[in-house]
Formats: sequence, structure tokens, C-alpha cells
Amino acid sequence: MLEGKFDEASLLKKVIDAMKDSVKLCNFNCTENGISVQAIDDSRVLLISLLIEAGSFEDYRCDRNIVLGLEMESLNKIIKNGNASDMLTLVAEDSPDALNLIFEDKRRDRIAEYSLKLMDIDQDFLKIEDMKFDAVVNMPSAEFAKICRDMKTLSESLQIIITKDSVKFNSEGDFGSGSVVIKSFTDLEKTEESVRITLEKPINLTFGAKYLNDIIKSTPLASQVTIKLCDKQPALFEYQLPSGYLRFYLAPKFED
Amino acid sequence: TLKQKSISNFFAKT
Repeated sequence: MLEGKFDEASLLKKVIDAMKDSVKLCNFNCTENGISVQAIDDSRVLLISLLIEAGSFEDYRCDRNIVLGLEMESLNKIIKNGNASDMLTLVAEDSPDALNLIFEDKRRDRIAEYSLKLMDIDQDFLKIEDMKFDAVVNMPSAEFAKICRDMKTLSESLQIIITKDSVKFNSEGDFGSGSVVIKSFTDLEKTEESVRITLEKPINLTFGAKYLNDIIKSTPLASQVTIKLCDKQPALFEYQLPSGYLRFYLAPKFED
Repeated sequence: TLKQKSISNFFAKT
């Protein structure tokens, strides 16, 4: 049996909000360590890897491994009915045909209970080896989101160029072009505002702006985003959860 | 011209 209680529904609300526009159907794999998801978008360009470790829950138990096949839009409809500050408990039997979601407000005078039918989802599972990256950028997630939104107004592609101590986001469109350069920066008082660039080799990669604009829907989850890049390899965009992560592997564009 | 690659090109199925 699975029983996982979040102190606040807001965490799962943000996670589902971040994923629902990229993937329609997901298997949520529940083990004693927590809940994990691997899902690939329909165009097979973006891979999402979610891990909500047991430590992200107030209480968590899962006696046997359970797979919950969930339709994200339906899950989102139910999740939106709960308040962000409600406690949220996920409950499923060992061979479940439904996931129960129980929202309790903190004064415990209101309990809302929902049941979501499960689906049999046949999905590929890709093996992600330990990847080697040539550049790692840690930066404020809100700043990364603004850059992705701004650059998408010009072109459907966004070029990321990293040299020693700066990252250049470059967009070349039909009616014009634009770029934003950010440099390494340490804010000792507000560390979440800092930009850190770790570089082994210079990077020049191009990505679909549409996918980057899906990834930035994770911005409310974490104040910083970590971007890991390697030439002609998928980029990794990572948002840390209190205990776990939401990762996006995005295939680049390049010439054959 | 640049071509969008598929994520499946980079990771093997298990």
C-alpha cells in the first residue's frame, strides 16, 4: 500500500503544472524510497525525469512497488481543486485501479477526497547513463525563464554559447535578432541570485525555443536552475525539490 | 541548416 502525505499540496501542484503541457500520460513508480517518473514528450525531443524522495513527504510508506498510470490533465484537474496550503495525502492499494487524493486544510475542519482512475500505460524506458558535461551553469530560475520567453519572440531556436565566465543566449529571427549575456556573479546575501559557471570546454549549442518554454514552467519549484551542457548531447536542466529533483533532458539541434 | 534531434538517438531503450 502507498500512503504519502505532503505537508502542503503546493509541491505536487507545481510539479504537475511543470509537466502537464509536455507529457499526457505518465507512469508514477512508487517504491519505499519515493515516487519517480520518466516520460518523453510526443515529439520525442524532451525527456522528463522526476524524483520525489520520501523525504519530500511529511509521512511516507510504500510496502510494495506500485505503478500508477496517470493521465496528467485529469490529475491536474483534481490537484487544482485543492488549496496550495492543504495537506495532501496520496493513497493507493497494492494492485490499484485508482489513486485517492485527500486534501485536508490545516485546521482539519474540511476534508476533500478524490479518486482518479488509473490507466495501463505502455511506455519506453530509456537508460540514462552517468553523463559527462563540458559546462555547468547555475543561475536564478526566474532569470532563465525570462530569457527563454524573450528570445522565443524572435526565433524558434535559441543558441546557448558559453565561454570562460559568461553565457550568451542568442536568437536569430526573420525580423531581427537578440542576445542576452550573463556573467558569473556571487551574491553573498542572496545566494539564490548568484550565477556560477563551471567550464571545461566552450559550448555552442542550439535548442528548440518551444521546449525551453515548456521547461521553464518549473520555475516556481526552485529559485535556481542548473543547466548542464556537452557538445552534440542532450542538455540537462535541473530543478531541485526539497528532497529530489525535476530534470529535463533536451535534445539539441545540429547539422548531420 | 540545423536539424532537431530526437532524444531517443542519445539514450538506449532498456
